[in-house]
Amino acid sequence: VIPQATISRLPLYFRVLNEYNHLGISVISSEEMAGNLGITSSQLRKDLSYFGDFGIRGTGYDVSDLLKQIKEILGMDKNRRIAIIGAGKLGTALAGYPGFKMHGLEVTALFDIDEAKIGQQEGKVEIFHLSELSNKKRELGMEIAVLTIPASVAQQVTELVIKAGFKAIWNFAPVRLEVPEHIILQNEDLVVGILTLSHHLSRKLGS
Amino acid sequence: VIPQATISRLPLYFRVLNEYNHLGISVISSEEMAGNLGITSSQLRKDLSYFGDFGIRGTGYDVSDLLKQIKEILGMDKNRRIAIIGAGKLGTALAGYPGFKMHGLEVTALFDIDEAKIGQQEGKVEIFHLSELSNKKRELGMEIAVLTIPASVAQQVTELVIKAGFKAIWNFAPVRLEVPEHIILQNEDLVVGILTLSHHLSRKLGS
Ligand SMILES: NC(=O)c1ccc[n+]([C@@H]2O[C@H](COP(=O)([O-])OP(=O)(O)OC[C@H]3O[C@@H](n4cnc5c(N)ncnc54)[C@H](O)[C@@H]3O)[C@@H](O)[C@H]2O)c1
Ligand SMILES: NC(=O)c1ccc[n+]([C@@H]2O[C@H](COP(=O)([O-])OP(=O)(O)OC[C@H]3O[C@@H](n4cnc5c(N)ncnc54)[C@H](O)[C@@H]3O)[C@@H](O)[C@H]2O)c1
Repeated sequence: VIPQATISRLPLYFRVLNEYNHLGISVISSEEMAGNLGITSSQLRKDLSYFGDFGIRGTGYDVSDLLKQIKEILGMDKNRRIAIIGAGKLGTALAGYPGFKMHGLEVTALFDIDEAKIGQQEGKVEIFHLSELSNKKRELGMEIAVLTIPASVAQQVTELVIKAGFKAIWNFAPVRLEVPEHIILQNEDLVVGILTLSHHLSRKLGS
Repeated sequence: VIPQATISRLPLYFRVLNEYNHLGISVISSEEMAGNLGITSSQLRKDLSYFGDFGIRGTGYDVSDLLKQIKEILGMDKNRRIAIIGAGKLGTALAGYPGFKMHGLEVTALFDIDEAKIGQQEGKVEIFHLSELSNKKRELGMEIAVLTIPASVAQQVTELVIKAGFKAIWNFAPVRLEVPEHIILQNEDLVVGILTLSHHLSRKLGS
């Protein structure tokens, strides 16, 4: 039986390993991974020992093997179809991002209310009118709705998305959304990445 | 003296508090914050006790006070000027994002090589030709370079950015960049957010 504390650290391990993998790095030492996460390397090795024998003392862990294993445990190895609501700058940037396909995530359709955009293609992905959301969700089998609409309409769009049957929402709009308890909601704020960088810059400039 | 392990957990606390703050939530319990991070709530309370008396037993922590304090400790309360290289879909979406201004981050200029884009404005921010990077960096006092160019040119653009004097780079292109040791590099991969969501969806559908 894997302890709950270990299970809850898995998304953090996933994050670090995913970054190393997407950067093409094939081996990571436990010190490096632990340091990245602010935990001790002995805690990390203890956690990972529940999942098999991945580490080679003195060398480290094979990044892609470990990543694959963690993805399976976390149930991340499923292909998911994604609807993007709001075919603006951010929505179309996400629609074209090759990183998603690499992870079995398929942006299947875009939705907007701007007549000028309806019927256009973003790469292979078509832009439909928002009123087609329910039909397209059923027809194309989408499960995740990504919200890249203005903050002012985010709550009302959320209600439409839930009515259309989506149970999982990835929100980029800078507002707090009210959703029923059974809806899975992930809020994304890109500010965290740049503030982390700003912090490292301060420490470096300070020293 | 604050232990190193506590200091290294601060960016994780910052992340959670930042999300709660940006969602307008004003109080967070230690159980909720700890659960979010996969650590015990007693570890969390011990860490936070080094920074003063923020918690109210039975109620929780004041999110914006704690966030402000952590930002000061991490040196995140400095205003920073940002240059965005690659005025495409993602670059222009970031240029317009109000979340940055709210944190004292100012997108000061955009750069591109596409003649059709040079001289245009994205909101208040002008698009300059890449050849003006060094001059504008000095003239406008920018410190952080954000890379939103295609993967195929990321390494060569990085070299220009370093030559121009930038010491901090936030990279969105899905490639591993080679940089000298003194350069601070943050890689951003939006795939992590959606895979975390996909994981929760699997667990929910599985149960
Ligand atoms: N979380 C982050 O880190 C981050 C970063 C950048 C932008 N953003 C946010 O993402 C959102 C989109 O930003 P952007 O720069 O792409 O904006 P944008 O103005 O370029 O795009 C918004 C799109 O939404 C469409 N739209 C408006 N109302 C709609 C509705 N009711 N239904 C469907 N579509 C509708 C518009 O026609 C437009 O195409 C904004 O809320 C912005 O603040 C977040
Ligand atoms: N990390 C993530 O989560 C994520 C998400 C979406 C996109 N991306 C990545 O971000 C990058 C930009 O994506 P996009 O959808 O905005 O692409 P885009 O094609 O819309 O924009 C790229 C821009 O870069 C410009 N450019 C090309 N070569 C240049 C050079 N040498 N110097 C300066 N500018 C140059 C182009 O003229 C264009 O304006 C890509 O690498 C993409 O894979 C990453």
